[in-house]
Amino acid sequence: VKTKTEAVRKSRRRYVWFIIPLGFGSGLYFYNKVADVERKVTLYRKMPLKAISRLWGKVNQMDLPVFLRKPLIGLYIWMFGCKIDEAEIEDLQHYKNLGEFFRRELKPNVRPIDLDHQVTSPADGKVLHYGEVTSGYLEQVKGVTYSLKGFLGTTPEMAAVDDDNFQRNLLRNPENALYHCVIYLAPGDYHRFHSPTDWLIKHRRHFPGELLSVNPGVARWIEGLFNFNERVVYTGEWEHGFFSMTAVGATNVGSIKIYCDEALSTNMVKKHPAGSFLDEEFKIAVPIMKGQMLGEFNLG
Amino acid sequence: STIVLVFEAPLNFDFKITNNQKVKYGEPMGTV
Repeated sequence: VKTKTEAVRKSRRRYVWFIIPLGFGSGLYFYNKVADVERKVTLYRKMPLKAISRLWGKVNQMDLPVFLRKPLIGLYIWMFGCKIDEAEIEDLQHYKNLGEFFRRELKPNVRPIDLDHQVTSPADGKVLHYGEVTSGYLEQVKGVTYSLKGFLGTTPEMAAVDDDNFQRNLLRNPENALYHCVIYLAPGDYHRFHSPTDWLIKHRRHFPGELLSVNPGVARWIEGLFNFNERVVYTGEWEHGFFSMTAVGATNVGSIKIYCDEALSTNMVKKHPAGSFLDEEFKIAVPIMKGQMLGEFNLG
Repeated sequence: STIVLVFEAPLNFDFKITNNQKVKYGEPMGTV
């Protein structure tokens, strides 16, 4: 019995000497990995992406000589897989510059608006994430969250309210739920957007922000990405209560135009205090119909 | 660029999309 107990003790000692360095080593490895990601994110956020985007916008507003339009715009079409056959104007020489091509219109009837469902897609793109909002947090991609309060912005009266109550306060009917959906527009996609349902716009909140890439890879990498970027949040009401639609800018695409809101001007401020925003209340709510063309993203 | 929708709806709201699905504007996304 004595010999057996001694053997067990020895094996335990050996096991401990194996497990401690292994645990310590893997802890250090993961700490370094996290620190490395944080360093990269900090470095990425320090890049002058707004200035680059503004410059890119200016370059692309300059008219191209007619003989260069077809090869240059054609190269863009080839690189990003644009479907030129869907564009209202297929003749590339018609587009004075890349900016004009980027905000091209589509042929009528290439996108029939579904009448059987209450919410339709507002844009051509890829669904990054969708579902019910829980505990006041949204998901930008699976498992990566950001605060609803930070995204929509708050008021001085609501500033002290926690995320959960902030979400509850948005509901007109407490028995309803809050849902969300994120659609990513790739460089080759049609860059105008349309109303997903019939609703009334009552308020606009413009967050002058950064212009980080919103590519799904970056969205997986930077938590709260949509809360950092330049964006315009339109809020109002639809049949079931609260409704909001937000256009989030990205690197080289920070200029957002909304047709029913001529006063809006984005990517104009070089520096901005974090979380600052500009509000505009629509004294008369603006009725928007499902499928109606609402606005566009522009280079710049 | 990205479009984010946040909206209130009854608990039986049914999404007709999946993550990573390619969509075109006007296509169904969900209904009560």
